[in-house]
Amino acid sequence: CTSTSCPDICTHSSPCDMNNSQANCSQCEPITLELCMNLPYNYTNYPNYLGHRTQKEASISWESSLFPALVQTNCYKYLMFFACTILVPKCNPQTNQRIPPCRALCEQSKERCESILGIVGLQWPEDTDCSQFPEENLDNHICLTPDEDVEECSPSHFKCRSGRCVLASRRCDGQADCEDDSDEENCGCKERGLWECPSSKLCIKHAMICDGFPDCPGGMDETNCSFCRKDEITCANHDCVPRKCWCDGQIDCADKSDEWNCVSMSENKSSLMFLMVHRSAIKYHVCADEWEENLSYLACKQMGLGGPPVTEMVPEYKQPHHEKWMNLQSEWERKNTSTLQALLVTGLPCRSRSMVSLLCTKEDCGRRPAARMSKR
Amino acid sequence: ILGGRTSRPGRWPWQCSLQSEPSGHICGCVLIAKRWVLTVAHCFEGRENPAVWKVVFGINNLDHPSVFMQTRMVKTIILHPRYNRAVVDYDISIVELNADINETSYVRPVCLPSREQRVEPDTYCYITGWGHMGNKMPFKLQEGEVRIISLEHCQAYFDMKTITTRMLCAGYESGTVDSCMGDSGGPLVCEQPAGRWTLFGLTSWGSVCFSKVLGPGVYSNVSHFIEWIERQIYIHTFLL
Repeated sequence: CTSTSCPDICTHSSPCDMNNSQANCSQCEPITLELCMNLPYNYTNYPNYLGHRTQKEASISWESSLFPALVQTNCYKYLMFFACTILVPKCNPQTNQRIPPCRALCEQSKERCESILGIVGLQWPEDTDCSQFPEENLDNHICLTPDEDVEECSPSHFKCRSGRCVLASRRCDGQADCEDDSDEENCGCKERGLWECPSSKLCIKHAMICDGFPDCPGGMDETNCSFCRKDEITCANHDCVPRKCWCDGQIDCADKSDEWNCVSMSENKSSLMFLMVHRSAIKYHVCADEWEENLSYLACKQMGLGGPPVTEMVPEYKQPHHEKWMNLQSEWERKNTSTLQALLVTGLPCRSRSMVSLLCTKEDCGRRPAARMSKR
Repeated sequence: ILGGRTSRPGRWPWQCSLQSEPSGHICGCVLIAKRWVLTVAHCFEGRENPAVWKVVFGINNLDHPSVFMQTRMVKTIILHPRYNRAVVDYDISIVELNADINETSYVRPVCLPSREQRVEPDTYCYITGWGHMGNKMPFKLQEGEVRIISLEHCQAYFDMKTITTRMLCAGYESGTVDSCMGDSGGPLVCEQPAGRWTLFGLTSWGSVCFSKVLGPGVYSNVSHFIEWIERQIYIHTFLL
């Protein structure tokens, strides 16, 4: 109960009462257990036949490690099918009841594979007493038997030519894991239905290209994803927005990336750090006219830094090769906005001929109080 | 925590407890700024409504509220959009509190690593939490020292799961010191120069920690998510 929620229909009773059988309130749920995603059914019902109350519990159980390891010995073609029928039992959507494996499937699995476990000193799972499962099949309505063509390996596994299943991440890793080396054959990304990262052998799924998350080294899967015009800039999600919209205080990219990193500090020259704003992707100094201390706080906060800041107004002659200016717009105090860039405009003269220079402090972190001394 | 010890009050001032009625403590969490907390995404499975959660700081004994304790409600829960429930990848979430915490010696944020900052294998770090101890659930916060394990070495323990670069492994082959159920979302911190503690991992998953199957614990690799964390905090502070 500390890690899972109970279905709504059970909220009238104490959800953590162990005497309150969850079997009475469980419903069909989609299979999420990675091992068993290739079954001829998609819905399961808990608790399962090994006593696990949730799929999460099943996924980290001893049995969910044991069965796939055992499959690799090739002891029984339908072992993984059997394992999944007890780890994620099929759910009948009409009755919300579990459909168990047939007794013959259980007996065959145990008969062929139990002895192999014995060799390495392990025991067949105690909860799999085959007599609890029905003998009668009746077209897979009462109990389950596998079809001829059932897949032995889970989707996260690769099936060796020999029939053994090995973890998919071990395929093409330069080391043979199948006894026939078949996991190291046809290792091109294309042959595996994947995309090869430029300048590296890494393969990624096609859905990961241009999705806004870099997956290849150097983020190569996120390059050349958009073709913006000259007067446009590319958002992080590869949309195009007009250049003039960049850092104007209004959100234009769907992912809001046009308003990220709009405030920064210039490089440290002669120990002065000038406040910079990146309107239309051009860097501007900020004119000191009408500047107030609370604006320094805002600028530091936007850069992820703390306060209290030290503000200096630096005359223009001290920074001869300065960038362009941005000024506070008139009546900026009345503007309801949360970013500094929204308060600034270009094209006005800077009467004070001074630029804003800031020193922000980094918020303190990671310190533990010193241990108290006690006389012994 | 298995194989750990009871922690001194205030020793881990960034540790928090994510609680929901009627159960109380559900997951651990970590204070990273006055209004922001990190935890793992799987803590919110089936309970994504912020209104059902509260976050407790400055507490050592869950059964005895202390004068140093601060409680905040949850304003926003931000789950990583790539969180995959089936394979427990991208297991991270950010929690926005309804109000700033008051920074005291018992409630302080931890440092986040920089984007490039990685923790090397064989570094010794600490995990903390109120999770299962193997024989009981503790009332007092537990701490344990664990060793960082390389991803390649870690993969060897988990035949059935892919260890991705979004994960970090720490612990021991024998499982002597490990995180356990209820520690999820809590910190894995390593001491950096000048005595600063930096958050490199969030307790995520592992083998059944008090079973026969042993091995290291698997943590969400915070370094991998720094950019995403910074972006989300910026967006929710300034742009929403």
